[in-house]
Order: sequence, then C-alpha cells, then structure tokens
Amino acid sequence: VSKLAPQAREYAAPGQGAIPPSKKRYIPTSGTYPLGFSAASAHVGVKPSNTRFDDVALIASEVPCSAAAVFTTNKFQAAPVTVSRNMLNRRRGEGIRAVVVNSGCANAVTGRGGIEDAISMGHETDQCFVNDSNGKDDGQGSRSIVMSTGVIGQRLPIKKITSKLGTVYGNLGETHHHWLSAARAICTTDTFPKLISRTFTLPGSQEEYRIAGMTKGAGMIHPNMA
Amino acid sequence: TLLGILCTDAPVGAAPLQQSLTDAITKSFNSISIDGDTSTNDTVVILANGAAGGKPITSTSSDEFRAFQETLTAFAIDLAKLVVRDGEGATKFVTIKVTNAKTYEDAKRVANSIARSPLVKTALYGKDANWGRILCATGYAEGVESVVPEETSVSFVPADGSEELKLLVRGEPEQVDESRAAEILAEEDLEIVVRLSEKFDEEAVVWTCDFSHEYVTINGDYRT
Repeated sequence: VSKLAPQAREYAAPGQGAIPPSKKRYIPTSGTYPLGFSAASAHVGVKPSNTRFDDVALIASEVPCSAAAVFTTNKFQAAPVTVSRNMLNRRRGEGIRAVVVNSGCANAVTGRGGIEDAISMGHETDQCFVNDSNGKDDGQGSRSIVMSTGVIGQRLPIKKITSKLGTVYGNLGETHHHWLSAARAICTTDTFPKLISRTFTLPGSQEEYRIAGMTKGAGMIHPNMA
Repeated sequence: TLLGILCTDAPVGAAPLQQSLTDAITKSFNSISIDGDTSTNDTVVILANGAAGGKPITSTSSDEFRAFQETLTAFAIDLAKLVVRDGEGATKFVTIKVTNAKTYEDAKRVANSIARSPLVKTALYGKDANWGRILCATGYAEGVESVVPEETSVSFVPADGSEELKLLVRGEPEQVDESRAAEILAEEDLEIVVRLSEKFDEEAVVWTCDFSHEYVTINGDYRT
C-alpha cells in the first residue's frame, strides 16, 4: 500500500483515529435511553490489525420486542442482510431480543459460508439469553438481528467473534457510556460515533417515552433501502 | 455502509413499526448521499419493547401512530444528517432543496442527481459558486418531467439564514456578487435551492457533502 500511495493512512479500526476537534460537538455527553434496553461492546480483533479497539456491539432488550427493518436493495446483498431479513419475516417482527454487530468485515459476497457465519453469529447471541427469565426458546428460531460492516469479500473470523459474545453480553449496561461504546464499536472509517436520544409523548397517553439511535457510515453511502 | 439501530420503549406492534420505519426512511436515510455508492450491507432496524407502558399502537390509522411516525421521521433525519457530517473527507454539509416539481419523486431525482455529481461536489470543495454544474446535473436527472429550463432558478442560502444569493433566475444567469458568494461558501453549511417550474409545488430535500482529496486518500487505502 505504501508503495502505491505513500500518503495513505490506516483508517480501518474503529475509534483508531483521534476525533477531529470540529466533530466533537456532535458527540453527546449524556443521553436519555429507552427503558429495558442495554448496550455493550467488546474487542474481538475482526481485522487482525485492530489490536485494541472494540469492534463488536450488542444492543439487547430485557423482554422480547417488536422489530422492523429496511435493507439495501443492492442485488449483491451481504449475508447478514439475507439472514436478518429472513429471520424477521419468519417471526413477523415479533419476539426479538437483540442486535449484534461487528465492524471490520462486511461478510458480503462470501457465499454459502458467509450465510452460515451470519446464522451462527445470531444463534450464538441467542445463547447468551437462554438463562435469563425471558430467554426461553419459543421454538421459532433465532431472535437476534445480525449486522456486519467493513471490507467486502472476506469471510468473518466467526470463531473469534462467537468466542467473545459472552464477554460482550457480560458488558451490557444502561448508561450513556455503554451506549456510546456500542456506537463507537460499529464504526469503520467514521471519525466519530453517532448517537442521539430524546424523549417524546403520544396523544392520549400520560407516559413519557424514549428513543435512542446509533448509526455508522462515512463512505459507500447512497442508501436505497426498502 | 450505513448501519442504524434505533430503540424505543414505546409500545408499538411489529406491523405499525415496519410501516413507520419504511415511511421515515424515505425522507431520512434514503435522502442522503456521500459518494453515490449503494452498499451491500445497508440496514436500519428499530426495536420497540413497550417497557414504558401505555396503550399499544397496533394499527396505522390512529393518532398515536401518526404522532409516533412524525417523531420517528424527525429522529431518523437527525441521525442521517450525522452520517453526512462524517462523510469521508467531507469539509461541507450541503442541503439540496428542489422545489416546484411535479411530484416528490421528480424533486428527489433532481436532488439526487445534483448530490451525486462529482463536478458539483468538487466545486463545493473548491468554494466555487458553480451554478452551471448544478444546472447540468439537474438537466440529466433521469425520468424527470418537471424540469423546464426557462423556468429554473438556482440560489444559495447562507447558513446564517440571511437572504439567498440568486445565481440563476428563470433560466437567466444573475450578476453574482463574488465576494458574497465566497463568504457563503466559506461556511461549513450551505443550502442549494433549485426551483424547477412555477406550475408545480412538490419538493424534496437531500443532504450531501463535498468531495475532497481526503476521500481519494481514504479509499485508495481501504482494501478488500
């Protein structure tokens, strides 16, 4: 790489670079997060060059919840897109417990093996919940949504990932720090984690509700999801 | 790749949740462009666990659903804008507003055409008020019926909300105040307004960024 582009820098590991001063104002220092959800991250080293930074995130609900999704309409859909869409269709968007995300490898254009890896990532995430009070298998298969982001055309180091899912599950927490760590772990070439939260009310209800969201993306961005 | 994970403790059933997300995406994440490339992995999910209690939203015809949909759309727009703020190598945050189109789809196609134009994006990086490139990208937008060259106007709206700088009015170029154009383009935020025809009133907004040397550096390095 250095011979081809001596000016090139390494951009691959999440959180690797210092956050540019002009971007710091977009990173929240606190948040109001939805009840019953928790977030976490852990270092796996999906990219071998990433020796320090968290690259797997988990967002989980204490109770089974409704879920909906939109996916890329690119005809070459990555394995986690296919697996997650099929899972949500099978379950009709009900009974979901978690979203598990890795950065560093997109698990895209990886053939049947990639599909098996994505299924395994979801299944092993489910296993983290089997011993909690809402973790009993309902007989409808996986209840974890799987996402991957990073380079295309490489197989996931699935054993490395699944071996750390217990760690990331153990890191789950409800604080701003937990949410921000998860937002940072899904980054690739992003220069800052993207996380916002707010409260809202609905007509005819006394309740106050919360919504939180994290996103990542910096390049290969012209979404056309459905 | 774009990934998004949204969570709420509102009690929303799966079917209305899907409807509200699908609607919200059109005017948020499907209305941004960094480099014009659609990824193999783009995914946005939303989870609703109902932990805050209250009456469940089970249909798409209630006031509660409409209120939730509005909240979700505004929230998704704010999240989507953060992605544009972090566009690879971006130095500018650009709002492209296309008005006076026959349909929303027409306006969106024109806005996307401008947002994807490398020459528009490099002009923005170079702080050049190059309305010719904007007009060119407007003119080749595919499948658009409502572009009428002699009725088309292009303006820059400063980030501070002061009076817009008119570059082209009804197909005729304006005498541009270059020093004011330079002031407007020196700011990080910029809004480009393109008015297509006085006969129509639909509009669309797309958010994008400029193209810089840094974009090439990053993507010349990033390996599959």
